Amino acid sequence: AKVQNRLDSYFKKA
Amino acid sequence: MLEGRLTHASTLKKIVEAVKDVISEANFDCNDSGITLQCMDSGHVALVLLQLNSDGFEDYRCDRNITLGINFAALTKVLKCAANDDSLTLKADDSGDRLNFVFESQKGDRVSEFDMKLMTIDAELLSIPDNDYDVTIKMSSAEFSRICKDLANFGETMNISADKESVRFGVEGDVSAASVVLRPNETIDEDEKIVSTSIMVKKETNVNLSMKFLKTFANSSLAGSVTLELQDDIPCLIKYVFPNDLGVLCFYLAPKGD
Repeated sequence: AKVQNRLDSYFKKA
Repeated sequence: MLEGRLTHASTLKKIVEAVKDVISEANFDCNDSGITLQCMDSGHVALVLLQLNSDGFEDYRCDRNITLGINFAALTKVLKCAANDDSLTLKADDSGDRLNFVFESQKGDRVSEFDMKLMTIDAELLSIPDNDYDVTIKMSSAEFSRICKDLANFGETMNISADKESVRFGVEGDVSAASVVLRPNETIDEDEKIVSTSIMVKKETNVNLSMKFLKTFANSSLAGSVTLELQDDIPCLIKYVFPNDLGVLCFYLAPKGD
């Protein structure tokens, strides 16, 4: 099954 | 103080309807250029970015930056009371603890007013890089909605792959598989508007995305067309542009990996 990634790994905190 | 008047309350109604299943509360950041909202779902899988330009309002004034912390369940209740062709005037003073809504019928013979308590929301903002995606697909929002609805019955993961000739939406379930392939075209819809599918590909791309979120983000009432921006291993962007320069509603969705 595919694993759902989180946005935190792509976008940094502003 | 903030004061903004939208010709159609339905505009805000549709926006809230489209995001309320993803976010339960969020800050509306208001300044003289307009209103911005950025919020992730609780699982940090999807992000909603709304930008409403002051120019798209019939009247707009905001003399000081103000943050309105809004509960979407409460907002939905208020907006339900607006008829689709009512105008909407939003008002908040600098304290940012209440938001006032006035709905007025087109003929001006019915005015209703609602006051909503605001909340303090400790929101975490992300900086979203301005990415030049490998694939840009522009298509009818009704078509995108139909594809998501049809394919959602077959599995939890949508695979979208695009090359220069076509884009393929596919899903593989436990017992069956389904796919829809779109090629660039131009058709006339029932309102006699041109609805085209355009596919711009710099590099062939193949992404896996959550069907549940895609189905939520496929919304034909927001705008006639939708733009999908894709790239391998990068969150996809689903974008609706509102008419009359009012702004955009963007959904970012993190990909699924192996």
